[in-house]
Amino acid sequence: KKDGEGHDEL
Amino acid sequence: MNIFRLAGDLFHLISIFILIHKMTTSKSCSGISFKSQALYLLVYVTRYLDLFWTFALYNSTMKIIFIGSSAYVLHLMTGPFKPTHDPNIDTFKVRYLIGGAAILALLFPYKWTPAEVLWTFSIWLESVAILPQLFMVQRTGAAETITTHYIFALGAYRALYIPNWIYRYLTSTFWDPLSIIAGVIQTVLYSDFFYIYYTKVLQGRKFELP
Repeated sequence: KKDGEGHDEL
Repeated sequence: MNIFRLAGDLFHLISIFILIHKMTTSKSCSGISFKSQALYLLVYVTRYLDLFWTFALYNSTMKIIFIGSSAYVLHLMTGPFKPTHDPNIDTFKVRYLIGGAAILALLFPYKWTPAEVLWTFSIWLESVAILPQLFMVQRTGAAETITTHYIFALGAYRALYIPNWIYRYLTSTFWDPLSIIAGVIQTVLYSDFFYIYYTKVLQGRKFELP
């Protein structure tokens, strides 16, 4: 997953 | 999701619980920096805008808890417990923290979209948001033991994200350099506090600065 395509960490 | 991130988020929840428990049982917010608490609300509001367009049960629930609890803490500090808040010892110049985070967010976001710039702002702001609180402890030279447990848990939350990032890099070649750099800085800022906490509080003594 490339960065910036939605962040899955809090 | 991995055990490190789960433990980190758990420590984050614990820190919030300790803070609210301390304030409601002692009916006081003495020793707590309003500025740091206000910065945390700003961190959560700017980072969790994606609540509006993404949904994941765990993440969305936690985001709502973090935003709600930090707003509640600010309510307690400006409402019922306002008399116990002494702004004269909460003097850290947060404008430099906000300004610095804003500049970094405008210079190096992953993408120049409003959501990404705000997310980057939030990541950098969180890395320094504890400074007013640590500065207040420094100035008063001591802190209630419960407050040190709060700060420890808050520091442990992001510290545990570091093994999470290592784990994710090793297992899925995912990595988020902005979060990692800011997270390492954030954890380093706690290092002297961690040292004193470990040598003093965990030995059953009061938290006093040398």
